Amino acid sequence: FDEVIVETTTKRKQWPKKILIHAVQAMKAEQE
Amino acid sequence: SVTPMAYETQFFGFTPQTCMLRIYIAFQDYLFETMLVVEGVILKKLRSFPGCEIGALQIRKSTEKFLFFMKDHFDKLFSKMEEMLLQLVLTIPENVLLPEDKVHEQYPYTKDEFQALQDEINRLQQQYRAEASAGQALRAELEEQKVVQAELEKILQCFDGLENICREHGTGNFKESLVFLTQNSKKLQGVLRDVEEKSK
Amino acid sequence: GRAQVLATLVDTFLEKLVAAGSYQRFANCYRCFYRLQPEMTRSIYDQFISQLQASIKEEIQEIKNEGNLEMLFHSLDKIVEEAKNRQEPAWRPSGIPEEDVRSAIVPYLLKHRSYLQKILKEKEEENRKVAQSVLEGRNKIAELQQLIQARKHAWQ
Repeated sequence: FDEVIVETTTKRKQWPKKILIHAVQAMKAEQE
Repeated sequence: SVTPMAYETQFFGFTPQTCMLRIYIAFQDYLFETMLVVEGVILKKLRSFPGCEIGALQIRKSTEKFLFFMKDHFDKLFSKMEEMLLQLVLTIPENVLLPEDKVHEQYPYTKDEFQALQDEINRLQQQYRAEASAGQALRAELEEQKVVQAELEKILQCFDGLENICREHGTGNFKESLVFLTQNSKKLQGVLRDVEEKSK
Repeated sequence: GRAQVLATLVDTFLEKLVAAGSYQRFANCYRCFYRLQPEMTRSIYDQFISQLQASIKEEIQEIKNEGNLEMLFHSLDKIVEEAKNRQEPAWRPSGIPEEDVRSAIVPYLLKHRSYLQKILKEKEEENRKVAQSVLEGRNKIAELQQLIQARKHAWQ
């Protein structure tokens, strides 16, 4: 349970930034 | 029921409970270890007294008695400390938002609002594509107009050329000169006919 | 700050633990040895206490180093300080990732939207100008055609 909490909250902390990188890249590509 | 303290875990990178457990176990180990060291020292001292009746078992009983007492207080004091640590130190107050989540405070978008934003972006993209192709069509027509205008100007130049030829040969107004020419030719035909009749 | 509170709580814990495990209590438990060697008992007790305190403080320091707690406590103190004017509960993860990640993308979508609005406006403005020249061109061609018609009729 402890590991699940740590793993989940680590994703909550890190993944939006990772996803954003791709989302921003997609938008920039679209703009180009 | 276990409160996972997920938000605290997101900040610290470990669950506060695990941290407390880690501290508890470490403290407890130290207590046991130092107790064992105490007992070892006492036994060693006793061995230096020949004929002493105090046996190891007796010392062990004393150790257990003291340890039992210490452990009981240790647990009480530790749970008090744990409660305070979880309340004051390893906790994120309800009104606090972590920096990585600031975006939720600035843009609290519902699902519908988000969808509306995406729809608007798609609409703008369609519109832009339409404008872009319209722009291409307009520029294509502009190119075409250049060609057509050049052709039409060429035709006009033909007319101008014609008129210039007339002007160069003394006939300013083509129509009048044509009339004049026609009359002249008619006259000439008349004269020709006269001449022919006279010669007969 | 949190670091200070932690240090105070650990010190208090140790103080109370030592108070509970007093020398009297120790001597009482090791009565047989105490009768034989009272001074020795005292020095063993003192060493026991100082060793226990040192180990516990060392452990706390180790955990702080391991978890980088000094820095984390300091930054959390700052974050809490900044939020002191907010009373209502702040946002928390909903537990539905795709919902939560949505807000993270919104600022970039908004930027994207204003970019599209800008270039659409520019494109429309540009097309307006080109359309204007196309209309002028069409009129010019119509004029030329009329002119040619007129010249042609005149010749005819």
